[in-house]
Amino acid sequence: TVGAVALDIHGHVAAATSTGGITNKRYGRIGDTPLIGAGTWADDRSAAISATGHGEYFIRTAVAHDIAARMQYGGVDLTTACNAVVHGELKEIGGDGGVIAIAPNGDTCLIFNTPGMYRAWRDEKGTLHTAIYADD
Amino acid sequence: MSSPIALAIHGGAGVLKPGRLSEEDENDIHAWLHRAISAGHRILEADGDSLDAVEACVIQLEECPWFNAGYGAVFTQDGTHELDAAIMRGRDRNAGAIAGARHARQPIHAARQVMEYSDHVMLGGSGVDAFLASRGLQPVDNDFFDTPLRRQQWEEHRHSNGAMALEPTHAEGHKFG
Repeated sequence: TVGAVALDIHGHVAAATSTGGITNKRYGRIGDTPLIGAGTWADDRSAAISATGHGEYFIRTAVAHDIAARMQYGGVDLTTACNAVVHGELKEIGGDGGVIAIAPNGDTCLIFNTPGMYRAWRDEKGTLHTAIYADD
Repeated sequence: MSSPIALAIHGGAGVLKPGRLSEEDENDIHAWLHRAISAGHRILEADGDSLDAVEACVIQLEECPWFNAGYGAVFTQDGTHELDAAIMRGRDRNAGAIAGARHARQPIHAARQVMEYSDHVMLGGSGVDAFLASRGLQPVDNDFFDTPLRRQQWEEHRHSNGAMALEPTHAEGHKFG
């Protein structure tokens, strides 16, 4: 699964996610589809989020919207919300994977509970970084 | 007053441990990631729209055979490809998604077409292709998305234990995401 989240100079966030699902899937399985609210979400009042991992767990925990709701209704920051969902709600039911997220204030999170995640980001100085493994 | 800009992208997550990829492969992946984020970064640096930026990044990622989306997507049990994508705009929470598409050359662009030119949030299966045809987008044959690596992985799974199809494992080579 691939995805992107962005904040533009006008203060608007957006998210996009694309996938092929799992190898050998059948029966028209849509468990890895980036459903709005589970794998993909964007709301200027909270954050833009794109997810990758065991899709059916992300659906069951409404990962992307859960992160946004924690920020919007609970007042927590982006990192706190992402950590609580990826390492808490998701991991507790056995879901592996991660998210990338950006808040309207420019906060950027790339959080995962697996040994690695292909990823890249722009830091606050404008430098682009790429990484594969957790320790990168 | 202008906002700061920010951008992040991901490929898949999973059993990625140092030593399983060659240095050459790692360098290739880093190059693809840099190419993809640069596509969106150029748009943001030019005061462009965040929706255009995320679409540009994902189109680049869909072209990379290392990642499971677009070219190089995994095989279904019947040996074809089904592609899914979603896009959402934070300004007004407008969104578009596709599921089980088979002939959409750029799945994320198809999702954006659904968002901008249909009355719906999500289309599935053959309906995606019909809608895209109505928009004048050229379909591609499903085998456009084949790669030798994905076919090999599919063959290994198909012959080793077909019953694992519905249960993603952490086995090396079993792509999920």
